[in-house]
Amino acid sequence: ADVVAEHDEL
Amino acid sequence: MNIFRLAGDMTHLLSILVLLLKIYATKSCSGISRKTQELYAIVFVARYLDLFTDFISVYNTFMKVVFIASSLAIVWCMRFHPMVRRSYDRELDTFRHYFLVGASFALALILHEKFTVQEIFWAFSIYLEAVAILPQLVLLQRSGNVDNLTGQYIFFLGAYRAFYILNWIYRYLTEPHFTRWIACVSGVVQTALYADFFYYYFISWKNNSKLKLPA
Repeated sequence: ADVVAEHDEL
Repeated sequence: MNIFRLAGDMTHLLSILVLLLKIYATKSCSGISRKTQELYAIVFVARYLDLFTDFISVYNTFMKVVFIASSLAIVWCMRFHPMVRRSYDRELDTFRHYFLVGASFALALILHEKFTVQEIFWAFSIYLEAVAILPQLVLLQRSGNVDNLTGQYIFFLGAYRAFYILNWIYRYLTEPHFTRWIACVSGVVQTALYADFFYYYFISWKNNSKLKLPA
């Protein structure tokens, strides 16, 4: 599933 | 985490420390655009809505708190600190920055990763950050002279997103499913806006002369 990666960048 | 992103975050932190140093040491905010600082405060609040819901790492949470707290503190200082607020270039800082807020939000409603409140505010913060420096650059063009600390502040602020572009290239090459088009395109636009400032900053650094921007 193309889970939108949570935003791990600032 | 990769070296480019760490360098970017440290450069970003450095730019904020330089600005805090300037305001605290000189008790003056001349040459600083309050509107740009207000836009950055909006950027960080809108981007870090997930501060209490998504825990990524201690570093991530710590930096988010630092960015939110410092940007709000700078705006507070420029508005309410008796000595600092007196040195604010009110008549030079006239960029209508609310247009930037409206345009960024409108774009976020159209271009986002998911149609959720958090994602729309995240995209909004990315677009707004790309243009947030405009009031500051306009103010510098108007005032012509740039004091050292202000020049360093803007230089580090521009450099941090350039490091992030290297980070995105690195992640694109090393992580199979990494795509961050919104942040990437916006980051390139953001860095490009500094291009002329970087040019004059480099010239003044090479000639060891005071940074002058053509009016």
